[in-house]
Amino acid sequence: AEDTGVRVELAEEDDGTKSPIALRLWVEDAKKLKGKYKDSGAIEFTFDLETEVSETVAQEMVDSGFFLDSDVKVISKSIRDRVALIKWRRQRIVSG
Amino acid sequence: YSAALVVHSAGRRFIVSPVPESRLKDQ
Repeated sequence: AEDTGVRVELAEEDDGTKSPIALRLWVEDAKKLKGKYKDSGAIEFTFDLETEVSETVAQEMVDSGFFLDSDVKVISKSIRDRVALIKWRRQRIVSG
Repeated sequence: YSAALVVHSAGRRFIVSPVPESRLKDQ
């Protein structure tokens, strides 16, 4: 996937069954963000793979002051890519 | 700094903690 400068990883072991899963997001390359990033560190949150969309949580991060509005797309994309990977991996385990 | 908890009005909890050195971009 395209390097957004933002990393999103699992913050817990994926047992392949739970729909809400803990993720951790942090900025690896602040130069890729449009807005000024104040060093907040790693942000851990729970995301529901079945019912939630990445745009919602990205907007909540902006609302909470972690990022500026101009970066909501990059945050959202970073989360979406990771979520797609988790879902793909689960699908593979189920079908294989 | 230590971990901080930020709760969004929609109810989601964000736990903020320092990024471990080893996870910063070095690859």
